[in-house]
Amino acid sequence: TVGCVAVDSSGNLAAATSTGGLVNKMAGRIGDTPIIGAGTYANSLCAVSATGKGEAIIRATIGRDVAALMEYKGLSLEKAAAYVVQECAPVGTVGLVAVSANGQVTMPFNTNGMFRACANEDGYTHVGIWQD
Amino acid sequence: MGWAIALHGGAGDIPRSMPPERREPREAALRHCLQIGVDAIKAGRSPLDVVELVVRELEDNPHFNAGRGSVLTSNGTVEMEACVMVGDTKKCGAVSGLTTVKNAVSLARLVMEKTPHIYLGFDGAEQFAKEQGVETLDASHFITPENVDRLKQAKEANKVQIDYTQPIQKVEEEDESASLPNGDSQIG
Repeated sequence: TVGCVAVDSSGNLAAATSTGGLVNKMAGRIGDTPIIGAGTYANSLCAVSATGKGEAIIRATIGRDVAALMEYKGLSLEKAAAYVVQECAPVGTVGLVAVSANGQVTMPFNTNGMFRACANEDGYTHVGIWQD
Repeated sequence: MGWAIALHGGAGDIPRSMPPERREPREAALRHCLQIGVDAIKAGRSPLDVVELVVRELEDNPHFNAGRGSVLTSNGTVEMEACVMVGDTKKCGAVSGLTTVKNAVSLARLVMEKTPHIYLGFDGAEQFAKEQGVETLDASHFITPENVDRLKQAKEANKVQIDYTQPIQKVEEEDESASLPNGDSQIG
């Protein structure tokens, strides 16, 4: 699954996700990617794109839960995303990338690895696969 | 406050022993796609334009599980899906069950912008793609030899695999010279 999230200097947010699904999936199976609030979500606070096992991501409403923790509990993007990835989905099933309206970036995962990259206006750039 | 961009190319059981010839092209692709996004956002493109642009590039790269290189169903076919969402308006569009659309993410954006709906699937989505004139290709374009091998392994083990699951090893295999199609030794 591939995905991208972006925020501009005015705080405008967007998310996009695209996938082929699971190897050997049943024909007709729909995963998390096109399900709003699961694999993809954006509101005025954050934008989220998830990857991993779609069924787990749908059950945990990963994308929307990150936004909800920020909206209702006032958590930072990093804390909200970390909580959702570590506490709301089984180990080995999910990773996500997310940005907030104020330019924060986070890329947590509970799988062995996640192909990922990010950059921001301050000049920070990161490309990674495994936990550093 | 400032711009920021993040992208992913899939998560899963990615072995730290992944050989350089498999790791390096993916890392290079991540850098390339990131740079495309950075250039676009610096040029003043909207975040929606940026995420579509970056995901199209990732879809076109056979090393990732979307577009060309999509994994296969149990029938040996591709069924691709994509979604876009805009933060301030919560406008969104999604598609599923695509078999010929080159860039599913762009069709998802068209669903958002050209229909009163959020989500189109299968025959309806393909029909909409034709009506909108988006680029389509024969399904064989999306199927790579590596993914044919992955499906074969998964079917033999009667399992489904998420992105970058390590090749399934047959415990009864005793041929020490055997190696998997992607070059990973079965005996470690």
